[in-house]
Amino acid sequence: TIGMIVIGQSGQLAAATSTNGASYKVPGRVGDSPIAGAGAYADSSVGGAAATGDGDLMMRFLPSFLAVELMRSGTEPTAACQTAIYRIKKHYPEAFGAIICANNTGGFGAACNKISGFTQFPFTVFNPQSNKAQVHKVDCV
Amino acid sequence: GTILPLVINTWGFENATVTAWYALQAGASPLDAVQKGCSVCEEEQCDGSVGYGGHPDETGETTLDALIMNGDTMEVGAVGDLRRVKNAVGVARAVMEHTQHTFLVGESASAFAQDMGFKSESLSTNDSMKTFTQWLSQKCQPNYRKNVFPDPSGTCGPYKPRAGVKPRQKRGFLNLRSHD
Repeated sequence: TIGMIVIGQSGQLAAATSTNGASYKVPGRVGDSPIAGAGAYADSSVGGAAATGDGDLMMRFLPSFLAVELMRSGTEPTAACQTAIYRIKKHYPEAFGAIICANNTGGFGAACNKISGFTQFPFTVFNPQSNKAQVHKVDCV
Repeated sequence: GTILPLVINTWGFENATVTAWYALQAGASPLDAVQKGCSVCEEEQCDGSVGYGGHPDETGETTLDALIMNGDTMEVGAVGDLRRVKNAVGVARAVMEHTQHTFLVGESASAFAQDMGFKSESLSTNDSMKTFTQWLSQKCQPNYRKNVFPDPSGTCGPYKPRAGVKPRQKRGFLNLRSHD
């Protein structure tokens, strides 16, 4: 799955996701990716977020919406991402999930849920500081 | 301080990031840039979890989900369980631009895509069919069914509901490459 946030020079924001979902899913199953607020969310007045992982669980918590609303109230992107993950972890400690967050001034962060075999989450950033696509890794919480 | 523009995406899909970035630099809107970035992953079948030829369902078919959202206008276009169309994020954009709806699913989403000019073609590949065949040979394991008979933990379907539903059951398997 890819979830992407793009913010233009003057702060206009867009988000998108694309996936082929879970292997061996029951036909008709749809994950979190196409659900606004779950797979991704964008509000140019605040920022955006995009989630990835086990969509059957992720979609129950609208993590992207939650992260954007936390950033609206002043939370930094990394903390907003972490809170969204903690909300899921509270109910599903073994959930496979991660999220990226960006605010409309270009601040960004990410978080993931630490489970066996998944202790770091890679995400890719391109901004004027990096001047190239740079893969970052965040330690899962 | 403000550090813009910004392109950020999940996982290490650098070609998607670069494509979106250079689209922005060429004057594309963030909406166009994010669509182009995700489209690249669909074409490249990023880590097998995006685009055609990956993660077949119980019948061996690959289906796609996608969303696009404009943070200026709060417009959203989305498709779920899209069949036989490779450019899922493009169809999501078409939902946004050519309907007053938000989310189309299944065969009807595919019919809409065809009407909008998207090519209809199989999303299966030799790899996805091999994956599916192996799953069948492993008695359909892993398996997302529960509270059905025959026992889904060791038998393929078709399944019927089992009388009595067990309380919440822990998810029994994890495939870190199989993500939404």
